[in-house]
Amino acid sequence: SAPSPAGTPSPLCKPRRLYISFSDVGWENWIIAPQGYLANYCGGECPFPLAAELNSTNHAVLQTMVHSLDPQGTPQPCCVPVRLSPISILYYDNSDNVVLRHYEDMVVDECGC
Amino acid sequence: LGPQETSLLRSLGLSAKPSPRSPAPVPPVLWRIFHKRRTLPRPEAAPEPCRVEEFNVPGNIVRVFADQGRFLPAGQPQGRLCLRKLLFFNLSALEEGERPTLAQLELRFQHSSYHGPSPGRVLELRLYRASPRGLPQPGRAPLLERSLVQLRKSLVFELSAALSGRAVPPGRDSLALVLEMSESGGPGGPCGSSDAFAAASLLLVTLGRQCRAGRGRR
Repeated sequence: SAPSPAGTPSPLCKPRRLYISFSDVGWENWIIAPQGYLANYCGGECPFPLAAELNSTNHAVLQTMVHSLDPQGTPQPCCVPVRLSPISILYYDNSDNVVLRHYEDMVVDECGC
Repeated sequence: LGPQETSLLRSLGLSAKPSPRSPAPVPPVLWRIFHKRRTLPRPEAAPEPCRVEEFNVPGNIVRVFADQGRFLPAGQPQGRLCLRKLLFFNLSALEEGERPTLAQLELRFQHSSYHGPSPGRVLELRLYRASPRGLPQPGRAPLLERSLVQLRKSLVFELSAALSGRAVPPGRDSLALVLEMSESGGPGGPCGSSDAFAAASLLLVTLGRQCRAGRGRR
């Protein structure tokens, strides 16, 4: 559930808050813990000229330049996760065994272009 | 959610959405590991993803399998055989290529207080590898032998040798053991241990494919 933005959110690419509640997706009867977690997501633009804090690749810099010359032909670079964190989930599997499993790349910590 | 949910469940290592029928209580050790990981300041101090520090073994999946075996007839009682039970663990939840790195058998007994065998007697515990029908493999030495002067509420035994660390071959989806408990020494007396036996479970730590193949991105 992404909160309604307070004020005018920055248009630039950055992590946005997203809390995933397992009961919202109907998984609460087999996931023991957590009941949900802060997954976040990447949102916002990668405009020309790419600001230093936008964690951008060289390719993205060039792409924004070409986009500014030819907006119809070349899109802006995308805003994507560049650093993610794992979480552990405690759940019942298909044989009712109790499982604690470590899942990589489940939380967005940083975004970039 | 349909196809998206199915593909997401598969990437979580599940063939379908689980619907637990008789969910077992969560073993305290799993809660401890779970809470410890949750309270870590992220992400710098995150534990190494493919290691279970609490057991100091490689692994990213910890499962607890409940025993599904039955009590066996005493057969030819050697000494004072009090208890003979098939311990059967359905390992079909393991995915192909998962490699067990730790296996711990826990035997739980009813008595909350310490309940020993009769004075001057010793409780002997033996564990054999068995066929799924509960027949010990002939001529095989016991996997484990212990003499106990005192019976505790929970006994934990290291069984990694029984699963000998290699990847679980496809189709090998169960582990069957025969547990025998007998009393020896001093004058006869009722075998307290047989009715004290409550349950058994197998804790298994495995290294999943994604850990063994390095950090594959999906």
